[in-house]
Amino acid sequence: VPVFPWHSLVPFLEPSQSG
Amino acid sequence: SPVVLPPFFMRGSIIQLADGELKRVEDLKTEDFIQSAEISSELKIDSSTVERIDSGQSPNAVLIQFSVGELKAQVCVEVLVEYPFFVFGQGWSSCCPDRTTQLFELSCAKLCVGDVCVSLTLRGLR
Repeated sequence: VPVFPWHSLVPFLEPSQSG
Repeated sequence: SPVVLPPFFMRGSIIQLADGELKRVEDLKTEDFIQSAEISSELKIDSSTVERIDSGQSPNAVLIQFSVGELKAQVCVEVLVEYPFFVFGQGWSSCCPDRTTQLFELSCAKLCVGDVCVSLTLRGLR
């Protein structure tokens, strides 16, 4: 059964991605 | 690309928290993310507030504008309408909860402007 790390479930929202 | 959603949103998926504890994706609570981020030496948790939700350029996609962290940096992401975000104190939420539940059997609330979602950033990035 695959086990996924907790941090894969929520997004990295980095300011550099704005615009 | 918002075309394919990752498998770990499927009900019953096993998620490992930073302390090693295993939980099912549908059983995760806000505290699990907060405590995992506190343990992590690399990651920090951020609050990202939904400012706007517009239809995206791709079919079945939406463009969500967040204000991220203390600096309220504006970040836009395009995701499929069924993409679930974890809202503080509420749990999984998406722009089309029925579709999320249909695809992943994951119970889901409606994501609305003003919801505060869990997001991550690298420690020491700012």
